[in-house]
Amino acid sequence: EYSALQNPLFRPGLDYWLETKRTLLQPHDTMPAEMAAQLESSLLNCPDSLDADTPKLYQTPLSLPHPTSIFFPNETIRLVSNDPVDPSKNHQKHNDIYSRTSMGRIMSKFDLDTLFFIFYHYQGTYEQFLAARELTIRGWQFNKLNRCWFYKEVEKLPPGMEQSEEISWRYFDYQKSWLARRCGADFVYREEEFERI
Amino acid sequence: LGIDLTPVLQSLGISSNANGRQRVLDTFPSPWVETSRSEVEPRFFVPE
Amino acid sequence: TNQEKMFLVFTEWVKLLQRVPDDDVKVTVFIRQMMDKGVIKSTENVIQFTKAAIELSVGSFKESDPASEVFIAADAFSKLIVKLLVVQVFTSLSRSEYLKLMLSVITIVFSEDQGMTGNSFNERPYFRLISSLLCQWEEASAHNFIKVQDQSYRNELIDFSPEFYNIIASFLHAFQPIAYPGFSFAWITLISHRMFLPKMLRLPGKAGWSKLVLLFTDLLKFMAQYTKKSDVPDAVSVVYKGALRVFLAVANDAPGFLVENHYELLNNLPPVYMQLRNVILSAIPKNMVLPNPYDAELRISDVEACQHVPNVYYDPVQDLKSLKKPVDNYLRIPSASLSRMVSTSLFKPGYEKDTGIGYDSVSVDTKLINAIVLHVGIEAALEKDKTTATAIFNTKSSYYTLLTSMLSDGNTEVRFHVVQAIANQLRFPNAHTHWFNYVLKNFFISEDWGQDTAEIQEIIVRTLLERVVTNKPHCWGIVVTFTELLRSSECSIMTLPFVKDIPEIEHIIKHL
Repeated sequence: EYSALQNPLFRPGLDYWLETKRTLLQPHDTMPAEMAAQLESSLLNCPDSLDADTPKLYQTPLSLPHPTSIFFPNETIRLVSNDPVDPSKNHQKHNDIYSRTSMGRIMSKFDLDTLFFIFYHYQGTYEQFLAARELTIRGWQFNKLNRCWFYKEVEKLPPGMEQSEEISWRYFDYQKSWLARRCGADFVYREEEFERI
Repeated sequence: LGIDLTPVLQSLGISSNANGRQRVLDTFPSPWVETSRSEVEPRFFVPE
Repeated sequence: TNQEKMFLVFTEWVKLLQRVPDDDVKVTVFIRQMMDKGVIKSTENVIQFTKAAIELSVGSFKESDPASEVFIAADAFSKLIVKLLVVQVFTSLSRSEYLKLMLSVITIVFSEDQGMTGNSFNERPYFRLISSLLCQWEEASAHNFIKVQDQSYRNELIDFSPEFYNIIASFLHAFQPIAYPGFSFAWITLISHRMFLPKMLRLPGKAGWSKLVLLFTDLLKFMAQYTKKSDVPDAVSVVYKGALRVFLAVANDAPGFLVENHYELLNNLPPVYMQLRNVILSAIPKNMVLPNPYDAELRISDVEACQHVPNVYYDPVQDLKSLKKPVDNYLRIPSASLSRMVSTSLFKPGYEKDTGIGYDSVSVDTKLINAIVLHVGIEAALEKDKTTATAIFNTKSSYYTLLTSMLSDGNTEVRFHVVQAIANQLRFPNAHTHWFNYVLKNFFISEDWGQDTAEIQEIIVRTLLERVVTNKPHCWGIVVTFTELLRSSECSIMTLPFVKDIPEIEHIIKHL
C-alpha cells in the first residue's frame, strides 16, 4: 500500500518478489518439480571463474611506445596451478596471496629487464603491481620523485680495513639507456622519497 | 561418513603444513573445482 | 519516451567507458551532465534509469554472441553505480538509501525476469553485475579511498564502506536459494566471492559477522530442507560439495569466525552432515597448537588453554525466551520446581520431519536445548573465573544438576539431544570443552540414573562414536573424552550390554 510501491514500473516484478516471501515463510516439504527444474537450470548456468573475473572495459594500450610482436597474445595466460609453495623462501612477501597465483610465480622467473618492461609499459595494471612486488622481493626500491628503481649493493670488505662494508647504489635508467647505472658519489638516500610497497 | 578431505584441501590450495598456511579466499575462483579452471584477479593496489 | 531516452544515455555511458579510462575527466563530466539534465535528478528518475540500465544489461547479455564480450553493459552499469556512490554529494537521500534504492529496483527486475522465464532463467548477467560491483568497489575503496582528494568525503566513504558490504549482504539474503532456486549456484558463488567473503570476515569490529552467519544459515537451511534420506537430488549434492569447500576455506583463512559462531551455524546444520559439523567444530584459533589427544599421559585439566573461556559471538541467552528466568534462578538457587519447569518446556507443539540417523522426526525444541546447554556452560565458566574451579567441577553444583535433571526427567529423545548439545561443546582446548568433558564423563559413570543407566550410557557412546567414525577432521575434545571413557577402569565399555550384544559395535569399540 505504500505509494512508492504503487509505481507501475514495479509490476509484475513486485508480485513475483512477494511470491518468494511466501516460499521463505513456508518452504516446501519436498522439492516440487518446478523448483528442481530451476535448480538444475541454475547448475547448468553456474557462473565460472571467467564470469567472476575483474571487469576490464577499457584496454590500456602500452603506456610507453615500444615495439612488440604482433604474434604475442593479448590475453595473459592465467592457468590454475596448485603446486605447493616453496617453504624455503623466507621473504614475507613470499607468503602473501599473490605468491600462490601463476602470474606471481611466473614473475619470480623473469629477469630484471622483463620486470622493468612490464612495470613501465603496463601502468595501472595488475601485471605492473606484480612486477613491482617482484622487484621489491629482489631488494629494489621505487623512487617517487624520479620514478626509477634503485638497488643498494652492499659489498663486504676484507677484515682489517677501516670499514667492514662498502655501499653503492644503482638505479635503472628507463628513460634513456634502459640499463642499470651506478649512482654518482653525491647520491644521498632519503627514505621519504621512496615508495613503501 | 564423509570423504577423505585431503584431495579437497589440495584443490583449494590448502597445505597441511601448518607453517605454510596461506589465505585462499582472496584468490578463490569458485566453490566448485569444475568452474575453477582459470585464476581470478585478486585485489591489488597501484600507487599514484 | 522517457525510457528510450534512458536507454540512449546508458548506451552512451557504455560506449564512453570503452573509449577512455574510468578516471578520465570525461567520465566525471558525463555523470555531472546526467545529473544536470535531470536523468538521475529525482528518486523517480533514479528508479527509471536503474530499471532501464539493468534491462539493457541483461538484454545485451541475452542477445550477445556467447563467444564475445557478453558482459560489457553489466560491467559498465556496475561501474556507474560505484561512481554515483563516490562522486555525488548526498543531501536528501543518504548513500545507503541510494544504494538500497538501486538494488531494490534491480531486485524487482530480477524477480520479474525469473518469474516470467521460469526454467529458462539465466542467472549469469545478474551474477556478473554484483560480482563486478564488488570488484569495482574494491578498486575504488583501496587504501581507504586514497584516490579521493577531499579529506571529509574520504572519511564519509570510509565510514560508509562497511555499510556497502552489509547492504549487499542484505540483498543476497533476499536472493537466497529457498526463494530463488534458479539463482542458487550464482548465489553460492557470490557469498564466497573473493571480493565479498574475506572482506566481510575481516571488517573492523566483526561488523560483517552477523550478516555472514545469516547467509551461511540460508545456505544450510536450503540444504537441510532438501536432504531427505533416500532421494537427495543430484543438484543438492553439488550444492553440498560447494558448501563444504567454502567452509573448509573459511576454516583455513578465518577459523575464529567458525569458532565464535559455532552455536548459530549448528542450529541450522542438517544432522546427517556429520563431516561438515566436524569441520565447523574442529576449527581452532589461529596459532593454537593442540596437544596430542591420543596421548595416554594427557590430563585435560593440565592443558593450559583450558583455562581460557572461548568467545561466543551470539549469546544463546537470547534463545532461552521464557526459560531465561527459571534457568538463571536455578543456577543461583536450585530447586526441583524450577528444574521441572525447564524439563517440561522442552517440547514442541507437534512433530517435525528431520533427517537424523535412526530417526526421522523431532518433537523437542533442539534449538532451545542447545541454548540451555551452552548458556549453562557459559555461566559455569564465568562462575569458575569468579570463584574457584571446585564450584563447577562438582556433581552437586547447580550447573551440573540442571543438566542431570534434564536427562533424568526427559525421555530418550530429550536425552539424545541434550547429549548432542553437550558434545557440540567438546571442541579445541578451552574452558567450555574442559567443563563439558567433566560433565559427560560423570554422566557416564554416574550411579544416579537407576534403570536409565544403560540408555544414557548408550546415548553417550553413540554420540561420541558417530563423531569419530567419520572421515577427519575430528574434534580434539571429542577424541579426548572418548579416549578417557575407553581407557576408564571405572566402567569398562566392553562389558556394557549395547556393546557386547552387538558384534559390529563390539568390533568397532575393540578396534578403537
